[in-house]
Amino acid sequence: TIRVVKNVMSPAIPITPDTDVDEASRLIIKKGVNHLPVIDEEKVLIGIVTSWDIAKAVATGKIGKVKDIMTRKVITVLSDDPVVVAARKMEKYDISALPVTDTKKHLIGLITTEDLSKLLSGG
Amino acid sequence: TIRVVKNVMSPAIPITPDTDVDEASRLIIKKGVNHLPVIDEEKVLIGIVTSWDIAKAVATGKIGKVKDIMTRKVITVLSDDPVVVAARKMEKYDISALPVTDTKKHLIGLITTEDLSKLLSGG
Ligand SMILES: C[S@@+](CC[C@H](N)C(=O)[O-])C[C@H]1O[C@@H](n2cnc3c(N)ncnc32)[C@H](O)[C@@H]1O
Ligand SMILES: C[S@@+](CC[C@H](N)C(=O)[O-])C[C@H]1O[C@@H](n2cnc3c(N)ncnc32)[C@H](O)[C@@H]1O
Repeated sequence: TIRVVKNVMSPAIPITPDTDVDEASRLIIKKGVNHLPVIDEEKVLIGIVTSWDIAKAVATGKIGKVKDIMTRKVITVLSDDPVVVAARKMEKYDISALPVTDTKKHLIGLITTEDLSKLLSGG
Repeated sequence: TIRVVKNVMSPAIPITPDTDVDEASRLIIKKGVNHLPVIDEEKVLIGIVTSWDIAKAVATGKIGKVKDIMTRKVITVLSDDPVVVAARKMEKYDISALPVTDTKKHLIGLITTEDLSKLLSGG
């Protein structure tokens, strides 16, 4: 059987664009994750902010709001996509996570290179 | 043939413990990586600092030196270890990178969950 994203993904921990970057950092640490999908009031995906973006904020001295540092053009996958599609997208765009959405960009989960790496641990 | 770490790993980008955190952040952004192994004057591995640690520094307001925020008890692999050993260690410790060292803890490379994910992309 072909492995599909919904059987491998993790829960997504979303955040809103007007959140302060230091508040986003506290959520990243509290949950032990590196990627926070950004959603609007209708829970539609509008961006992603990662610990890499926070390092960039430190490097440039611009620690403001999530909307100031998030990536807006988000690469995503669908829950029924094969895992190999997720692996190819993350390789192509040099990213380590993909929000999983439905066809209307509502957030369902998150699949990361950590989730894919677990498939190789024989566990 | 069994895949081994040395055929899958990436180059390591090391840093020294007395480097400022904002300087470490600039290196993370410039090289497009998330993990910097920390080495001493004899090039022996003494820690690791990641973009997650920088998010933690932002969350706690402690943006000082690398040695203040780095992890000192580093999980590593050897270049001849099978890839499955690296995958199991990263799963067990909930980490996304392992410095590759020789038996005297000299840095040879870095293997990440991004490297392992590429093995699933059929590429
Ligand atoms: C290009 S990667 C480079 C570093 C490293 N490969 C990583 O994944 O963290 C870092 C950037 O990718 C962005 N990013 C992460 N996941 C993304 C996704 N699914 N779609 C678009 N951009 C994403 C982040 O917002 C960040 O600005
Ligand atoms: C426990 S992980 C949790 C978040 C996420 N799983 C990740 O890998 O970034 C974050 C912590 O792991 C540490 N870390 C990363 N790679 C490590 C390694 N090879 N050995 C020991 N600690 C490591 C970092 O210094 C950071 O403090």
